[in-house]
Amino acid sequence: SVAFGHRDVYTNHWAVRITGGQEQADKISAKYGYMNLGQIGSLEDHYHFHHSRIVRRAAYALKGPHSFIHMDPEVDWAQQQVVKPRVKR
Amino acid sequence: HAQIDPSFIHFNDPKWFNMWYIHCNDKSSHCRSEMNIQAAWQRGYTGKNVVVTILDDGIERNHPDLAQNYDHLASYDVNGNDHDPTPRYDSRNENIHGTRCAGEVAAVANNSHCMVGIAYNAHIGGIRMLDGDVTDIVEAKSLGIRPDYIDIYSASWGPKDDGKTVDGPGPLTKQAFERGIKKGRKGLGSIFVWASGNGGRQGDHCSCDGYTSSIYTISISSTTENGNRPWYLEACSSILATTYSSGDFNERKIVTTDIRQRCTDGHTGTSVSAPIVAGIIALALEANFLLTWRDVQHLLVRTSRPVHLKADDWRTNAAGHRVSHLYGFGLVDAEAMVLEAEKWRTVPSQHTCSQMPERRIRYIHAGQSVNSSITTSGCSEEPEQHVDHLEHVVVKVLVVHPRRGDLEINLISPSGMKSQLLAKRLFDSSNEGFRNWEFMTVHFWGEKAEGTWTLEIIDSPSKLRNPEVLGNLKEWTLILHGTSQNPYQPYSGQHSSSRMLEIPASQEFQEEQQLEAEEEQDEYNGSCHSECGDQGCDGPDAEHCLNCVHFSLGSLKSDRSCVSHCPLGHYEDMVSRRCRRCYKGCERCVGQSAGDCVSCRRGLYLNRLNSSCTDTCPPGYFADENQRQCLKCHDTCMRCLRYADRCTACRERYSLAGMTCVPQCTDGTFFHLEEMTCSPCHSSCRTCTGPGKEECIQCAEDYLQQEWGCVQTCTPGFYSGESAGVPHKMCHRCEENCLSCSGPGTTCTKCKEGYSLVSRTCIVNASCNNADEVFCEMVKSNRLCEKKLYRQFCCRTCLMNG
Repeated sequence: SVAFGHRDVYTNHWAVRITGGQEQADKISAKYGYMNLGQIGSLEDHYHFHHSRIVRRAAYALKGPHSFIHMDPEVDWAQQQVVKPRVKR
Repeated sequence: HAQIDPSFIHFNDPKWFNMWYIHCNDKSSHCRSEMNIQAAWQRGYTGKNVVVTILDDGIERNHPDLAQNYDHLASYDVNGNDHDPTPRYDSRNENIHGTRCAGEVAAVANNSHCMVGIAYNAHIGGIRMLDGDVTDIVEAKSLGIRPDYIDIYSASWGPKDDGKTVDGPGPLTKQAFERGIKKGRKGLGSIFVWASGNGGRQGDHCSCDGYTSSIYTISISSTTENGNRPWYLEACSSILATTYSSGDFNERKIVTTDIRQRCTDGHTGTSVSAPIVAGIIALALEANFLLTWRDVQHLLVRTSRPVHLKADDWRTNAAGHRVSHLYGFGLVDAEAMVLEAEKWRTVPSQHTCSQMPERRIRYIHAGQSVNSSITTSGCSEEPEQHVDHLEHVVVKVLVVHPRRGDLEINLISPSGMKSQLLAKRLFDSSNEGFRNWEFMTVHFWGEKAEGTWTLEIIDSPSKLRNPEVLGNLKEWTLILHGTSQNPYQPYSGQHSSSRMLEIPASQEFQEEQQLEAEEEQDEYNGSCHSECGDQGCDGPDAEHCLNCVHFSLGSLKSDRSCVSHCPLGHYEDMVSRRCRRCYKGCERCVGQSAGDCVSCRRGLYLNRLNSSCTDTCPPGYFADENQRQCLKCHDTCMRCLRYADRCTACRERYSLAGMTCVPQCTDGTFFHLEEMTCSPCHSSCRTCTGPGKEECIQCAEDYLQQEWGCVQTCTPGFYSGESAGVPHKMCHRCEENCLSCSGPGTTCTKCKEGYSLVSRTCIVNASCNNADEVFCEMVKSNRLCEKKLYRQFCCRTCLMNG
């Protein structure tokens, strides 16, 4: 369950968009301390990165060396994942 | 109200008699069961070869009523990142939902267990994705699993239905939807079925749920046995259709499979309805595998109807469709769906026309309303964007407002039809407004796009507000989706009862031969028509001839005329020099009998085997629209549709791959589409879809599955182990930062560079500056190092320091 009410809960997972294939994605993930968990489903050039040194859940998007991934010129887009409260109907 | 059904199917599943929503055979009480599922079964459709997956908290794949239909290729565990979607069992039975949904779709029939699914011969899988943190990545991954294999994704969850949430798919999930409808099912488009919101008691409105209000999802609502509104039901303009579900305590319930191999009637809500529709769509896909994602929505619009569903707001739109904010186009009709599907013509391609009014400030005063209008041509000047016949209409708004729940938003089409895009929500006190939120309505389906559209925003304050803080409609965009042509061909069935194409002969010939000349009584001395013969005429026209040069058409009763050539539907009888009618349905013929046809009228096809016109070609033949003939399917096809090589069933020793019949290749080989032969798999594969080592389906003997390939030994970072649901051993990932381990959990024997092995786990080599004796004693006494979260901190330093 989400512990922080309506506020976003940030995780230690990122979605990134990197062209250049799996190798390039692996290179960039290693550069900033992430682990590349592979392509996101059928979305080409989109990868799932995980950072084990970032706390699993946080009320804020914690800043650190890992944040520089957003500024890397090889990274088209990056987004830290937030927990989305979902209910079964 | 149904009488005793003489064609009642009997299954030995113990709860079959409780399945009132499929059949009515209760002699003691009135019963209405109008989804016509049994009738669809009686036409031979049970979901065979259709693949459905349930996105939820898992599926009990070894449930006796699911095991036979369970398909591991339609399944995945996104939460656990493995191939086994078995739900996590706990004392609170949290993870019952997916199994309950799955049973409704494809519980096995006549196996003495529990109940019967709507598509009881379909393949059923489960994607476990709700039992953990749900993120945009989790949702996008789940919606993109095997899109060429899975036909239908059913989801019975969504954002909170608390009456104050506005939430929807993130950027990745939106892309997953778009990719699914464009590329899924080999270009026909994945089918996404979604349960509409359950927040009726909280006054929620399902337009604030971006999943159900997406044009790519089929949003489904619920009604009770007696057609009443269930307590949980939300209203909104994006609902497409409705099914029965559980309702009040004095109304009957839905039965389905439950975890721990049980059966239950506790499943309720709109969660019941989405899987039912997924099952019905499976029946329709079996009737016509070439239905696109939009075809399916059209079928639902055309075949769903109000019947006994009670609502105050049933309206008929300008296209003649009856629609309600509670039920969409009404109760689904499975029989009508399959019958329409059989003869369905793919709708024309989707066009999208967007228009925005000129920007200006439009303040919304408390207690008042704001109207803004756009006049559109439906982008008629742009052929690729032109929308004439509407499907979905989307309004994207940017509204700033101090109390969002006080707003009601309506859209009025050029025909005057009004659709409520948003109702007031009592519990929504947010001041965030709507930031480019997209409201969607299906209420204008089939209407014309051209004309003036009006957006109406009504502010009805429910609590005291500062009157100086005004709302503001900053901008809005009208997005029209639809087609430039009429999507329905004249011979498509308009209703399930008109499924047989009949051409009344008298009507047909009346339309072609309107010969209503009055007989001239007076003697005529003028010149005759050129077609008149040597006996002269009574008047100037061809109808006045006393005999003909070439052929005579008609009779005394229908007014005879002279013609040079006989019209369509007739042949030239050279002996009597008369035009005689062809057999019914023939356009051109050489004689009067059914076997004398040369070509057929529109909507019928010439069967060259017996030279007759038919609306259904014999097995092994397909109806060719261009030649209007029954043409032979490809040799390997037993049945095909629209083209000789678009197979829907194969001959012996061939199997269906998409729409192609390919030889059944033996193990170790795959069918190479370009070379049209069986080619060898990679040596590491036992079965495969291609030559590469990443294309294995099952691994060869002595090989293990690692990620998406097969290896002889697991690479560093992985360990070998069994995996439930997979017939061969697999390489599982060791704990993070570990290069070599013997199993799951803390079993590491060698770490990556930069990490040290401490208590069989890998800890970063960093030292802690403040790890003094007192601190380390606290760490030790609280056994913090046994908790993964704390291992990276000071455990190494403390342990190294003794």
